[in-house]
Amino acid sequence: YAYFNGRPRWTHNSPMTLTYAFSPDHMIDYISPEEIKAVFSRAFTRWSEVIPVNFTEAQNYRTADVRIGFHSGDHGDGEPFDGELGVLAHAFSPENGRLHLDSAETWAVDFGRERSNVAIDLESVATHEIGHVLGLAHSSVSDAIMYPSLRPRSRKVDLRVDDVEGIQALYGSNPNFNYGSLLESDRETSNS
Amino acid sequence: RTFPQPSILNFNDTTTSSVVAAAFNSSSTPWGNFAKFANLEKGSHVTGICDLKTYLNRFGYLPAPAPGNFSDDFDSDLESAILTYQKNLGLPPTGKLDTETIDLIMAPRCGLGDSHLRHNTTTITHLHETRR
Repeated sequence: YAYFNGRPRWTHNSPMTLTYAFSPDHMIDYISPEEIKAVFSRAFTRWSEVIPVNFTEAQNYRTADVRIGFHSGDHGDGEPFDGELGVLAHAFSPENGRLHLDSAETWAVDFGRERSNVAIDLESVATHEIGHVLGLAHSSVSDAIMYPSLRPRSRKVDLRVDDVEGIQALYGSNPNFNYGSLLESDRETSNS
Repeated sequence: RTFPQPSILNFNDTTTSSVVAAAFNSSSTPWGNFAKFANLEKGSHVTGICDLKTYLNRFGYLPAPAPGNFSDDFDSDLESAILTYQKNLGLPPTGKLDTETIDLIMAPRCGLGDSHLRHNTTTITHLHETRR
């Protein structure tokens, strides 16, 4: 695992609660808002299960800590998206809170329903980008959530030991976190 | 939006390389035409390899050219950048554009760069050792 320069992290008072909201103007229309919210709720939960940070959806986009939107091309943050495939998404380091997904992708919440061969799993990308929002940079571990690449029609949503160790070094461990919840094979790989 | 004929692809397999290849070989995708650089090595001169240098520059592996644009030469700087890319992302470090490397370069990815991996290698190692 790795961090951004200066190792930035959110500094809200403990117990830390971060709010997140979806852009009222920049969303996609072929996946329902309820499904998108469910995807992000699960993605945030994965991180909150391992660190003492809670996430709550807020209605006010402008004042939320984490602001999520689907954007295309040059969308004003100096990091233009490039159309289908290529760059899928990006997010900013703490405590900026911007999380942007490329609206040109064919986002999927269910590969059985979305048959495109270039479909990208929204939950996998959301989980990765939340890692950036929290302060993790890219990892060299190919199985880790924070590895920078994701193939079309592939799904990677479970935190691995590398992700957990990295984020817990920033925020500490959730007292309810149980290492047994990580994949057995992953723990064996880490131990070796 | 149109896509290739579904009949040639196995949509039920989420990892089949043929699916990946079918998707990435399209020149309509940002890095789809990088496939033609497969198996090149230092000393080659191929039109368009400047785009690959731009890619490596964008993600933190190659310094910006000064002055002007990147050349189409497979030079020492490009070889070094590819070597670092391979080491950072868990590929066999050959410094060549082998198939595995090109395949990963063409894969969709996060827009953030990887430069911290190279710069913070010592720190990363130290943190792991401390925790163990």
